[in-house]
Amino acid sequence: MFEARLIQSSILKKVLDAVKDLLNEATFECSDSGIQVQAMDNAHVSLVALNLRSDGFDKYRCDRNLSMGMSIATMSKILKCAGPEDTVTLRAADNPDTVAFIFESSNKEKLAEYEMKLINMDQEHLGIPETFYSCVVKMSSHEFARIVRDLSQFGENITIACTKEGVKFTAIGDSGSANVKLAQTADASEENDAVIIEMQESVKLSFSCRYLTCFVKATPLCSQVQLSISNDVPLVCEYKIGDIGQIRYYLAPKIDD
Amino acid sequence: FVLQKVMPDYFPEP
Repeated sequence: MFEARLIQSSILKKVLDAVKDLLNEATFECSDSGIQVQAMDNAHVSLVALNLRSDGFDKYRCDRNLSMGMSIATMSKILKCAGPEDTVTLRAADNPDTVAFIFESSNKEKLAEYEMKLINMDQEHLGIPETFYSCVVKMSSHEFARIVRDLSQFGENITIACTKEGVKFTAIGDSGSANVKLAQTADASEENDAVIIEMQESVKLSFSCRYLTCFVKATPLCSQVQLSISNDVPLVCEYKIGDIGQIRYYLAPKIDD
Repeated sequence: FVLQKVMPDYFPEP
């Protein structure tokens, strides 16, 4: 028996909004420690790693490890049926063909249950090593979303150049170019808006706007985003999910011919 | 920019 309950369905709604443009389907690995998802987009250029710890749920029970292949589009449709104040419970048997989503209104007068068929999926699990990054930038997630949106109008790629002084985002296209520079915050008292850079070595890499635009769909999950960058390895774009876990997006850099 | 590796190039299956 697997059962996981969240008082706020809005967290799960936001998680689905943050992955539905990248993933068609994904395997949800459920164990005692929580729920983990690792999935690549169709082109295998990006990877989503989602972790929801069991202690972050209001109720969590997982008698044996489960791998549940789920259609992200169907799951997203189901979660749209939950009210923002509803409690959500995921429930499955030990060898499940289906998973149930149960929504309960805060006054307990409405109970809705949606059952979704699981998908048999070939599991392709990649080993992501612990990596020490040359630059780690912490900044407002809203500011990052805005920069991605603004610069995407000018080119297909955004170049991120990070030095000790700050971080510079550049897009160059046929119609012109755009760049935004953010200086490291001197007084980081306003923590959420601060730009904090931990740098060992300056880096400069380019990434596809199309994927970055998908990643910033996670903005409602967290007021801060963390970008980890090293030359010649994938960018990591990380959003915390309250006290329950985090979502990390990995994106392969563009390589200059 | 013409080249872009894919995730398994960076993170091989264990």
